[in-house]
Amino acid sequence: AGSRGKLSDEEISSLEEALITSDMGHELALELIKIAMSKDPDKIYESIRSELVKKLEVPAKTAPKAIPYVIMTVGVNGTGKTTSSAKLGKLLSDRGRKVIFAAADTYRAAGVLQLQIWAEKLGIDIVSGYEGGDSAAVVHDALEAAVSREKDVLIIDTAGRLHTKVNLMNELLKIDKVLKKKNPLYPNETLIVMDATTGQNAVSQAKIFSEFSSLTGIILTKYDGTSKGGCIFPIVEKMKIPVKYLGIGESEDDFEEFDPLKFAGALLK
Amino acid sequence: NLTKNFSDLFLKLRRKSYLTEKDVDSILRDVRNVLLEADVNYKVAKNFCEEIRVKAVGEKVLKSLSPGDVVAKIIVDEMTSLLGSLKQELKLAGTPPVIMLVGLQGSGKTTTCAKLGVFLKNKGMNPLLSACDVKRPAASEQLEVLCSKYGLHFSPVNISSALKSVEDSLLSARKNMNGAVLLDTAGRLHVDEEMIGELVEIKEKFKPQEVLLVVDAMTGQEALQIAESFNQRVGISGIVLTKMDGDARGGAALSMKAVTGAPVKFLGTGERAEDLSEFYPHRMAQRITG
Ligand SMILES: Nc1nc2c(ncn2[C@@H]2O[C@H](COP(=O)(O)OP(=O)(O)OP(=O)(O)O)[C@@H](O)[C@H]2O)c(=O)[nH]1
Ligand SMILES: Nc1nc2c(ncn2[C@@H]2O[C@H](COP(=O)(O)OP(=O)(O)OP(=O)(O)O)[C@@H](O)[C@H]2O)c(=O)[nH]1
Ligand SMILES: [Mg+2]
Ligand SMILES: [Mg+2]
Repeated sequence: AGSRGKLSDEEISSLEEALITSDMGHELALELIKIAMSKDPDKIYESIRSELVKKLEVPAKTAPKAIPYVIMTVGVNGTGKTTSSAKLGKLLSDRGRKVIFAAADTYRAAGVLQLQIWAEKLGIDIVSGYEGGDSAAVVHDALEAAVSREKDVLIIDTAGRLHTKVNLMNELLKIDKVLKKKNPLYPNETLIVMDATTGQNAVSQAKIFSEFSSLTGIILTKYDGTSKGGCIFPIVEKMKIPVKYLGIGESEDDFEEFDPLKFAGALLK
Repeated sequence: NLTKNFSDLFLKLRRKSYLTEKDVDSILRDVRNVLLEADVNYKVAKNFCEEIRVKAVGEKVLKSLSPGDVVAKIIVDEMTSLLGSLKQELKLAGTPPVIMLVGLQGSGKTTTCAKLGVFLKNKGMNPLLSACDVKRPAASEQLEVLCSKYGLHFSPVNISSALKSVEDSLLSARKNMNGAVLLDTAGRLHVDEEMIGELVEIKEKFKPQEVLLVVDAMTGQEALQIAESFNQRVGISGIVLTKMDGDARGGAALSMKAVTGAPVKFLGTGERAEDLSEFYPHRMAQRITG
């Protein structure tokens, strides 16, 4: 008690460990510990959890309506963009939308084939280029097809790229140009796909990706692992980019809408 | 700008002509935070700082001419030795030697498999790359494309099981007199009992010379648990840290080495087959500490 509030040093230390091992970073952890130290022991969980929920509740930028509605997935290599594009396609298709995919990863070995197999399994239409082709050209063709085939939603799956590679990031600008030429409102959504096991590098990814595209949301994948996904806090709070979906497995149905209260509660378990 | 922190810290240290125990305490608080920012696991960072404190409050250091320089050097040296000071080679004894790549989803196993294929091919070992991922769409095709691109022998997946895929490839290796077999397995969670069991089964039956845990350099706090689980259940002989061409500090390397003792044998530094580098502990220590 006294200068350290109502918690013992050991309790503070174990709270600190729980918060830091969630990947939320030591600064946010310290902020929450200060809150905890000013509360009665039986109020600590509630006050920390509500503080976390407050940081996560960012108003979704209501994207303007358009037909077709264009959603693009971006992110660093291996985070789950292709799988998440498939899951999102299924989710929207189950809600009665007419979905079409653009397999815009023309770079990685079997990148196109991977999404084609998903499309076939889900009964969703797909436009693909060929390996080594121009990804902006695929996007252009997919837009045309989406219009002519009267689709409601176009989901563009892009290649993985490290945010530190300027030439790859510039490719996103090229794709954006093609989209804006068709409709200045496009893309309606750009979702950055992030791996829940990511540590502090998540912030750098979000910062740089948002310089090359206007990010409207995060898909946090592999949340079915043991990582708590705390890496998203500074991104959501400071950059005002909401988490929209969680990937919770490798099948098409392992996808859920983000629930801040549930997420915050799970983090503190 | 995280890099700035540690160099600032060292700069602060260097300006002091005498370090009290209290100075060391506050310095170590800063060091701990820099390590956490670099994704070193909380417990590992804590223990590391304790080790440094013991070394830094030694009589010799505090009264030395530039204690700040000495402490800074202690930190980098201690981390370098923890990361493993000897160059770690692949164990390639076996007829043929079998190298199994394991790890979480998306960590870079298939890409690393192709890189190691080229590495062994350049050593004249004529390797066979075996696709053992029966689940992921186009996993086998992905490895096949890479093999045809780099002129490597390829053994396609046997969709009935990973075990059958391994069996097929070993038969094929014997027939074609391949000098090594690389097994590309499916990504899996360290807590997926069934999938981890599959690896245990493959290991017991085929006794690979190397089990390499392929880990993404941007992995955060959980790297410790991931490495420990894979090591306890399957047993790993080495680590490959991928996507080091990004700006992740890679503190996961320190955590994993600390808990498993398994050395980092290679770094992935890009998407091409040539983007495979040796691991230099001192260089890694500098990257982690910034
Ligand atoms: N457990 C789990 N695995 C996932 C999840 N999402 C994706 N994966 C797996 O992660 C791996 C990589 O997924 P991909 O969809 O290929 O990732 P990507 O971002 O498109 O990869 P690149 O295009 O190469 O950058 C695959 O093995 C997926 O099955 C998830 O939510 N949970
Ligand atoms: N920049 C960079 N990208 C890499 C590196 N290693 C792998 N990748 C990329 O990371 C993504 C995932 O690589 P994969 O080899 O498919 O990963 P995996 O572990 O086999 O994935 P699963 O089989 O689904 O578990 C691909 O886009 C690769 O090109 C690397 O060292 N640097
Ligand atoms: Mg992909
Ligand atoms: Mg693979």
